[in-house]
Amino acid sequence: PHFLIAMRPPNDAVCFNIDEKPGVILNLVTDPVTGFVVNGELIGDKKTENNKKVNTYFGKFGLVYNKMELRMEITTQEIKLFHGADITRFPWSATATSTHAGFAITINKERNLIVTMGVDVTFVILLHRVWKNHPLHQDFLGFYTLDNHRFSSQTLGLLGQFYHPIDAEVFNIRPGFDQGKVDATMFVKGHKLTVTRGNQKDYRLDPKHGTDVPCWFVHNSGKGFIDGNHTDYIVSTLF
Amino acid sequence: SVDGHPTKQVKELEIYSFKVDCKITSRFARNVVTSRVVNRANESKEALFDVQLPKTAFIANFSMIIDGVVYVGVVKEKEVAKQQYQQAVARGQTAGLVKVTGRKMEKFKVSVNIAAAKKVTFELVYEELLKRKLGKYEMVIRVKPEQLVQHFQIDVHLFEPQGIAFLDVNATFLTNDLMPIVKKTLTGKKAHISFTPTLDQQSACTSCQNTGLDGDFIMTYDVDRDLSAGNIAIVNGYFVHHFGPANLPRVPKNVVFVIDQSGSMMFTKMFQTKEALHKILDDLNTEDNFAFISFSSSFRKWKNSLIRATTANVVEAHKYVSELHAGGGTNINDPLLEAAKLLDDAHNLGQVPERSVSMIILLTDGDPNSGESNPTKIQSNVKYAINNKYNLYCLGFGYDVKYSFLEKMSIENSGIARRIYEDSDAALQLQGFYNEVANPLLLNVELQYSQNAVSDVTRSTFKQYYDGSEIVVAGRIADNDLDMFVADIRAQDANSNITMTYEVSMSEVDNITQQQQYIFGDFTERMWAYLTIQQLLQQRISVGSEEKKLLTDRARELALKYNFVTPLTSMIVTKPEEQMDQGEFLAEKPVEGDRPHQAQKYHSPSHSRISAGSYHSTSVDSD
Repeated sequence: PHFLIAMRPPNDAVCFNIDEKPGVILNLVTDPVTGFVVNGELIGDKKTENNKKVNTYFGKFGLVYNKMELRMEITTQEIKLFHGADITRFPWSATATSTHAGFAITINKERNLIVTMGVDVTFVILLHRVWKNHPLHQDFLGFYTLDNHRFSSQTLGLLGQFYHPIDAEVFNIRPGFDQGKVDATMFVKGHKLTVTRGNQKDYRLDPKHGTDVPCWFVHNSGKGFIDGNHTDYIVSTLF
Repeated sequence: SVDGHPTKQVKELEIYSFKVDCKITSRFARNVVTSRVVNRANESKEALFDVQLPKTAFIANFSMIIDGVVYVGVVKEKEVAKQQYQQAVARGQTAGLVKVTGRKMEKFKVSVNIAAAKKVTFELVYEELLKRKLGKYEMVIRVKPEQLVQHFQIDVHLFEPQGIAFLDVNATFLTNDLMPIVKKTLTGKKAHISFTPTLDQQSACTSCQNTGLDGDFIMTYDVDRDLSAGNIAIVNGYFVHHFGPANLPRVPKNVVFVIDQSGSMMFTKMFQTKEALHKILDDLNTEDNFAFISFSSSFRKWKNSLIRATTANVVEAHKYVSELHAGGGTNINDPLLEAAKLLDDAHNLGQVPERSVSMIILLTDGDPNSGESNPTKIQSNVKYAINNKYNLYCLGFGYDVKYSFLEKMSIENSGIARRIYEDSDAALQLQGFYNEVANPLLLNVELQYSQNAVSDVTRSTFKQYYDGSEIVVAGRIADNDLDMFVADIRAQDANSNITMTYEVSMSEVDNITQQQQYIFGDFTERMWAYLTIQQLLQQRISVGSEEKKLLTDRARELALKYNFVTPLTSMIVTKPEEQMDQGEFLAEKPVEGDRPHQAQKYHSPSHSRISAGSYHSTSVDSD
């Protein structure tokens, strides 16, 4: 999956890929103060050709909100909401909302799931439907943070660490290794990284084709831009 | 159900064809029963058409074709039909009336004389909205031809737009030999069942003339369902919305069992009640709260408050139930008021969850004869005490109960009444009812449709939705230019408030309708009429006289328009003049709750003749 981190000002973005095997679960958000955790499990294509890179996507997300004893498991088939011992299961074919005190989910059928906590936290999980007879690809999910104001400054995770401001400086823009692309040097978190100008897709407005977002691409699975190595974010269970 | 046969002279009167053709679309079933009989005798003979149909069905048409002449039944207002029928009644002729038979069925019976070497074709059409109970729809066709039939066929076509989750077919008369004759094909949304036994296969024994087909042909199925807004069928300007979500956590319930232990409950009824209560106690969820009040001339509380259904409390409750014994009179008023008070206290003191369903289940086998015994006063006391906060379910055990009293009291308090038949399975009937209300899934369900675009919508708010059931709402689309049909559902589940939306573009609906080729085109309109009439008839039970008249007029008007035989309408069937004392049952359709009476049978004369050129009317009545 590709990660896209908005940087402001100026309105720019940083992006990186995490390549891991299908079945690996990555921690995206962990806020020890609010007890909110988001993990995502990777899936691959239906089959892969020999010696070719395995493309991975998110096929399942697990959200935990300990304060309210709430858990959610979102797959490409359905949305399961656990409240204590109770389970409520919504299909993606429904247009529905479920409102708890201070927590709500809204399903726009076959399109997206919006999770809100109070007025300061909003996530969107996009459903990408693929033609079911496609020889390679299968349905997958996307995760977007729209508002993260309520998270504490101790929030971690591949996305969560960027919920609080970081400084990055991009300089020495130069012709890149790939023809037509430019490289630059990014100074971030005490590291000097070579980054490449490229585009990544944001599918919120146009779920089919996506909207190109120009970004500085950080190589090696975001190494240097993210805290530690991407393998530090591998967790054993969805919850 | 089907039961077509000549009662006598079997060899001379032959049913050469008998067919039940059933089409079900979106739970609405239309059954056409056709019987063809030939008189092979040298003199006229009486042919009897005797069919059983579910009590919940409405007869929609009946016709006879005799010697090429078609005699069609005409639905008329009950009083008008009665006047027309007066002369025949005076002569003691009651052919063609409908009467209740057993727990679930009604018998439609009509006879006609047919001349030597002539044929008669009977055709009965009835329609029914199949109701989902305990997670399935059930359709029963009762089969009992009294002779072997050359062409015998049961043919069922089922189309469910949501997809068919499972489909089972069984029959009480099916032996291992007959089982392979039942053909079932199921492909996603469509299914076809056919049963066409040959003469040999119908025989009860090798080379004998007795039929082995005697019993119920039962089809059960359910549709695919999930937690969504359900499914809406729109055809010819009428919509029907089926809402029965799955995958929801259950809402805890608080139940007060009010158990009659008067003298009349002694022996079998008490034994069966205890048996059922023991089973119900074992099925209680640990999140539920419960209480017992037993009564005869006075009442006795098991505990002073509702308690959680913990293992220890349930064990103690078993002991209490085991010690129940019968004796004394029947005071229904006081224990019901006490039950309401127990629930009030539990809510006021916060002993029960805020999101929970509170209900009173009354089991009684008799009329109130102790304490307050005026039924009207009891109803008003109970309504005041419950104050629209709890559901009251009344189970009338046996035939000594005043069922109409219980029915009105239940409906006034958001519940239903159910008769428990005195039989070996009474305990199972009690458990079965309890299971229907044992698992509430949603509270305060409201279904709303495109504003100003719909009219004549049937009931669309429900205090609870129970697991295994289904909510059905129908209405008329008043806006001819409507582009998008929108249904919004609001409800509360165990933990959250849920809203769901169903949107469908009207152009898409037309396409779907054309593609799917509905089994019968105007079924949504007829289903709407069926549902509206049923609800109007039920509402009549609990309203004042002025409103009752309005509801009655509306229901009657619809029944006449859609040709339904209901408690407000009758069907007149004109047939050739017969002898006055035909061998017939004196039959009326009793209203549920009346004590069933024995059918009176009159002996037939040895023969009868057609009086050529003369006609009179017989009637199909249902009240």
